[in-house]
Amino acid sequence: MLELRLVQGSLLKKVIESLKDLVNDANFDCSSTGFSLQAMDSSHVALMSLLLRSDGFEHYRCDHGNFPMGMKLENLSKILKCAGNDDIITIKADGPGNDTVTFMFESPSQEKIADYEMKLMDIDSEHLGIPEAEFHAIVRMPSSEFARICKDLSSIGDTVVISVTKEGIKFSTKGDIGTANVVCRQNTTVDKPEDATIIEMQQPVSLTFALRYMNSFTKATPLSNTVTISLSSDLPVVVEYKIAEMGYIRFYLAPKIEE
Amino acid sequence: GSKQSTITKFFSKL
Repeated sequence: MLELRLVQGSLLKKVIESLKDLVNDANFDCSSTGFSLQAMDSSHVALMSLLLRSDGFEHYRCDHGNFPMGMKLENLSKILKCAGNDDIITIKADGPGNDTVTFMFESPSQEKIADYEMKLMDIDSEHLGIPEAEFHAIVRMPSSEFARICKDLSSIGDTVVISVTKEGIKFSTKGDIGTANVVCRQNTTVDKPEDATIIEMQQPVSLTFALRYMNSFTKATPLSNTVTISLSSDLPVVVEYKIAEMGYIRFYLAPKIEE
Repeated sequence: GSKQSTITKFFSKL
């Protein structure tokens, strides 16, 4: 028996919207830790890791140890679009061996209750071990600003060079029509803490990434006012959006490497 | 030119 009641149902809607362009189908894992997912895009260039901790749910019951539920994200998205933004979402399943999952949507006033049953799928997914890393630079900035930069640069070029130095974090691209550079300096003198740009640098780092993926990651912007970008010269970048009181969604993107 | 690497180059299967 699995029963997860999420009062802020819109979080789940936003999470799936941020994943569905990169991930076709995936196993959601339910354990005592929480509701989680690890999946790669079909080219294995990006890896997505989601955690919604069990204590963030109003009710969290998962009796079967680790219980993977294979879902096609496009179908899940269709169903979650039927939930109102203020609805409470309850996910129910009978346990291993059962091939359906039920989503119940309750309006805040409880005057409307809907349930949608979705077929589960068997998915062969390989879990990757993500090593604990020492990053050369960790930058926290407003998520809307990061989204804006990725969108702006993708009208000029296909790749972005992200460099962190004492000066700040620099995003550069070049294309047929010309070049673009955007520098964000550390800025902690802001009225609201979420507007700050904070740069922790151990050593300068510069890496090249495909902008198409970065733009996809920014679909998670509605989940958090801030984004954290962690860079090391020999590792995938980690773009993390914290999910209030519940966990995170992390996007790992493999760099482009000079031949 | 630069070549796109993959996640599996960096992280191994469990």
